[in-house]
Amino acid sequence: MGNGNSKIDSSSSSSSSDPDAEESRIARFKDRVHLRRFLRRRRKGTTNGRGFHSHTKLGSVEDFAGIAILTLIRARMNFKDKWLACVSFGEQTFRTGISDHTKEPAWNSEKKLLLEKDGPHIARISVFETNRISRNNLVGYCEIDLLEFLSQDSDSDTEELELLDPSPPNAVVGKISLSCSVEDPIETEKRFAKRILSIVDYNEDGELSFPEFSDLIDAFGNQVAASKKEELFKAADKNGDGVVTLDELAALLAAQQEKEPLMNCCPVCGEALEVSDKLNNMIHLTLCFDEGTGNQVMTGGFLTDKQAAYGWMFKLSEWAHFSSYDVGLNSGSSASHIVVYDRQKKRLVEEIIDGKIVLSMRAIYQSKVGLTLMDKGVKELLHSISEKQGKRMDSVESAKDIPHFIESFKDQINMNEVKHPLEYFKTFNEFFIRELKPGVRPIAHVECDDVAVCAADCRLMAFKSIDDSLRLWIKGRKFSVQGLLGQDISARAFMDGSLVIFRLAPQDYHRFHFPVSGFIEQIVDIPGCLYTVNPIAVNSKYCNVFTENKRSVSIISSSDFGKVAFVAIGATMVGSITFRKGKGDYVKKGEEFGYFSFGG
Amino acid sequence: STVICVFEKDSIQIDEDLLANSSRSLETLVRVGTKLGLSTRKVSQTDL
Repeated sequence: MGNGNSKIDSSSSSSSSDPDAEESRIARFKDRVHLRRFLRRRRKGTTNGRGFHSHTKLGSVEDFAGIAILTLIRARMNFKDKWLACVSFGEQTFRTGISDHTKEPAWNSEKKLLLEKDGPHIARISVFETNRISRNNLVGYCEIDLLEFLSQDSDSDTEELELLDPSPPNAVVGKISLSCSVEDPIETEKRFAKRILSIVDYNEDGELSFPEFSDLIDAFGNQVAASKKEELFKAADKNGDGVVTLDELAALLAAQQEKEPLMNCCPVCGEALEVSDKLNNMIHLTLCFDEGTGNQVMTGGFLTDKQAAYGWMFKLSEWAHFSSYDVGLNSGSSASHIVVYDRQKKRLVEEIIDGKIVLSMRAIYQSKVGLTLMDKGVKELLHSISEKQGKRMDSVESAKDIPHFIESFKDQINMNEVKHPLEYFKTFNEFFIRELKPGVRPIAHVECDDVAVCAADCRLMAFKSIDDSLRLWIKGRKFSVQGLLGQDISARAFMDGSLVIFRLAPQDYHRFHFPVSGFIEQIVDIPGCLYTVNPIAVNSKYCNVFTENKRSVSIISSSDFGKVAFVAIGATMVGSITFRKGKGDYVKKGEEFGYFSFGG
Repeated sequence: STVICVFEKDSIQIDEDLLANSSRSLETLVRVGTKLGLSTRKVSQTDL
């Protein structure tokens, strides 16, 4: 095996019959769990007097997976109120309790978070003033990169961060003190075994008799394991005293999870556990078992900090999931929000759509009546409105709308990335198709043409097959690839291909780029309607926006991906499609292809 | 406005995180130029 023990390979097969190899894999797993602490942390060795965990820092962030304990201690605000704080991390948001009426709220609330190299690591902390009746107001926020924080060489247990006003110019409105430490992986393993053990340790003696052990295996829901309980019990009971202790159970779980996992899914949340990722499984289970036990001071179940701040209304349904909080035909009042996953920040964000727009869109796109009205002249009306809007947005007067537009999307338009200063834009349309500074959108693996890249700043949906896209997203009954590409382009090459949808929102950078390198074989313009391409319409079975809207279809011939159909689809108001490359051009991935602008 | 890209069958291995979110009907906020997926054609051509 050479120096195999020094390597960490979670993808090793567990089906080998070689006992040496088996032992070696178990050893590697244990190394993976245990030796990390020597690689990553320097224990300070003291508790801080508030009963918090001893402060553990990371020595290296490479290949890290573990539990971070984030504690929101207190804040110093500029005025008195009753305060609550939220931590948004990955797909969840947690909130503290509400403080007394004070300028210096103290929460001392902690939350365990799963932290790993490729997972989310930036926590957003938001502080709200609370209201008894109306929704709570966001007063200040800050962001902290937990991996970076934990790897800093600092003597202090706590850090004080400035809270910024969410509105420009983002003045400092207070300060928040927090601490973050890594839970010892051995502690994690022990706590996990203890939690598991406590499920069936009826007489609470810290040991499992065979009947208790038998119940535990049944609780895991693994039929194979259930059929050989006695064998497993004997394997666990190392000293043969007829009971399984905490340590023996921990050893069994570590060894067994390596060979043949006892648990196929989490007994708490039901999530399937990846066979290849034992450490993360243990961490997941530990976090899940901790929920609702009182061990965690912050409450969770929110998707975004906006939700956590809704006040009394949201308390009626604290546990939300985006499937019940989505747009679409049956989503009721929640259709005024779209939840999207920010790939860069690795967390859910909420986009608010104006309530009036939602109501009108639902009335038009999600009912037969609305769409019948569409056929009675509304199509022409949409075209006419879009053309008029295009002319208006090309006028010099439209430039005065730019500051208001930027203010409306203050969190989502970063003027530091824009190539030209605000004064450069003489019309709204010029600003709408603004260029970005060179380098602010680096192209992934720029020299490797076998890596495709995203074609726009957008909200993306990707499906391995057309069938998947129809099952999960595109509900229009008449959708087909041939319909999308139009009569002049054969869809044969794309049958059962993969489909990616790049949806641009008004505030986005509106230029689109090539996802792959190759030659442009042809560009075909297809006239059509200018329905909205909002998910409300895409998710409607009565509406076929992708096959009825005005669009331009380009075929890019690429040596690495074969033919790629690139369909630019116009929408209400934004119906003008301009290309900066043409038929026969050789294009590099990431290069600008064209832009959408206001017009018909 | 929207761009749709259609790839030939088995020509691209789209990044798992994007597929996973989409399978939950959850849109992913991405930026232009970030990785979308890998070509699978070279692998299959080599295999052949």
